[in-house]
Amino acid sequence: VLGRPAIDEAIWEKIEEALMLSDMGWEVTTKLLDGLKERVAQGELNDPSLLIPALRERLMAVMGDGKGFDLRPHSKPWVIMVIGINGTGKTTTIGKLSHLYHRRGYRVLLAASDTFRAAGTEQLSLWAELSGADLVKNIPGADPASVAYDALEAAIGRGYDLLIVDTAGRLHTKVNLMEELKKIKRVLGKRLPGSPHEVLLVLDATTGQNAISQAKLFDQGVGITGLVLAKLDGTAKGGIVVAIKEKLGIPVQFVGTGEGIEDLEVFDPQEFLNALFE
Amino acid sequence: ELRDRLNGAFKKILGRGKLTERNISDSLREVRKVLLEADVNYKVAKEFIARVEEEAIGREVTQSITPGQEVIKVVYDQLVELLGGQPSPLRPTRGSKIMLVGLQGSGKTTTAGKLAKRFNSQGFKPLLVPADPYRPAAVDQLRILGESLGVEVYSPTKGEDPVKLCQRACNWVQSSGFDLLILDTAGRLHIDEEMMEELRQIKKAIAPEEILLVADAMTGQEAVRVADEFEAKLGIDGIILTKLDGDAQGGAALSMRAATGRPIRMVGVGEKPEDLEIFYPDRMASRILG
Ligand SMILES: Nc1nc2c(ncn2[C@@H]2O[C@H](COP(=O)(O)OP(=O)(O)OP(=O)(O)O)[C@@H](O)[C@H]2O)c(=O)[nH]1
Ligand SMILES: Nc1nc2c(ncn2[C@@H]2O[C@H](COP(=O)(O)OP(=O)(O)OP(=O)(O)O)[C@@H](O)[C@H]2O)c(=O)[nH]1
Ligand SMILES: [Mg+2]
Ligand SMILES: [Mg+2]
Repeated sequence: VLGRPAIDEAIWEKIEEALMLSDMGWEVTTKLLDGLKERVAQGELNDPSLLIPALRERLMAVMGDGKGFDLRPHSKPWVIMVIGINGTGKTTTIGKLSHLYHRRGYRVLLAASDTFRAAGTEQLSLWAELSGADLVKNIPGADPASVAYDALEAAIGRGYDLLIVDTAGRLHTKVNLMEELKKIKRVLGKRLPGSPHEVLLVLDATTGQNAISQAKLFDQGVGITGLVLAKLDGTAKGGIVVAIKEKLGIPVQFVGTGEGIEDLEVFDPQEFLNALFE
Repeated sequence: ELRDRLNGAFKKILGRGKLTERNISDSLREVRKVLLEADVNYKVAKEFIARVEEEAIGREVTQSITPGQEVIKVVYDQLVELLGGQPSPLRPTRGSKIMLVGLQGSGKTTTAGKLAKRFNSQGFKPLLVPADPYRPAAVDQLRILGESLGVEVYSPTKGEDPVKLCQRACNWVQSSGFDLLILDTAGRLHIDEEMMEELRQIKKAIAPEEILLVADAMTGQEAVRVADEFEAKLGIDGIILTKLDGDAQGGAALSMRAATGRPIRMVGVGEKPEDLEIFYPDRMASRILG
């Protein structure tokens, strides 16, 4: 026993700091630490060097149970709706997704349902060009649900494999804007039962605990099938997705790693945890 | 609600008397938790609590309030002070050049429009400069905003180098009756050395009076580092916090102010050009404390 370093308060503080700084939040951090302390108390972990691997193991259990995003469309057209608060990276992510599918030989149609923000349609139009996709759009101020509807009609009529619907950024706390989002989803589902087949919430990796509120309210509103964690090429670790997975069970499907068309990766929990523990 | 939690923590203290290290440690733990849940940076929160403890110990709890209330008062006052004490709104002078910088998607272009509207109505003749040649349709975005406000937007040539564009705009402003330059730059990472160098080049070329970091109010723990690096690598004169119309408590405000000492000048409270307000430290303190 002599000479073995102790698991002391200083070590717990260091671990707490690391988890907190990664944006995991107080609740998740405390839960993880309590779990570790319990195992130490039971004698399962008796050396400081065992703590991080144990922590990693626990986090892998939370983040790694998904089967990973299945990129293959299961019916035609496969409809993906992209939502999220302002400026998180929705439109750019759609450009990347569109390219990803185009490279695999699928015919992609994009719906410019952001008819609100200045140059929202122009921005998506450029991404359509860059990714080899076609675009259905309307004039600024047009009803977003009607653009989505027209796009779905076109997707069905002209045999596209995929339809990706871009929506305007909106704060989850704005009830009328959440109603608008529900309407878009309803209109899609009415025209093509089962659609939208995927509803992706795009989160900014630099966001703090507010991401939980975002996920909660967007999920309550339209139901989220997966998260895109954008801007992970910055210095933020994106620990908020751990809290979201723990509390709401929503998995991360993709990670955005830059502003270029290739900068989208399917979520790999090992990679994610590597970066977290760097 | 912090008040109830602190009163709960103090129930164990019988009688009144002075605040001691022992009897406030529980309440300080509660305060720290509130700050961390509000996204205040972990290290900033630690230092802040130490400061509060220092300030609170030895205080007499007067007859009229509870020890918990006394601690809240110290926390609130310290927060207000740390956030700047008094508002420090943007007050440009004729001929000023305002440069907006920040991470991707923080709200710079929209804020440029808001500033143009505000100063236009104050009698300035602003010129908007779209110095983002990278983001698809970024120039269109600012041009459309300018048009809706009746504010002139400088026209870059296709893919024009931002430094050259800013120099051109600056030279032109002096001879054409505009008295305020609002410069919108591309979003960039604080760790992208090439892009940070671009900002330094623009600063060197036109010497803006006001370089403002436009930051998202819901930024998490990284707020300290982002603000730190923009200050160290470029130098900023102030901060504008955006998207405060949401339910983010805004601990990033404290983190960024603590990290740089720069004032938070204005806040964005919506997507429309009129949605810009002066930053009030006391209102922000109440918001952070929930
Ligand atoms: N570094 C980095 N930047 C990104 C990433 N994804 C998007 N961006 C940038 O983030 C900014 C905002 O992206 P948009 O695609 O316009 O975001 P949005 O969610 O559609 O915005 P709104 O429609 O206005 O709500 C742009 O400058 C993008 O280039 C990413 O993974 N990494
Ligand atoms: N709700 C709300 N939305 C805002 C606010 N400020 C900006 N936005 C929105 O945030 C999104 C991003 O704004 P932009 O002005 O494009 O951000 P940016 O910093 O110029 O983005 P990049 O140039 O890509 O770095 C847009 O949807 C804006 O309408 C605000 O105060 N409140
Ligand atoms: Mg968009
Ligand atoms: Mg911009």
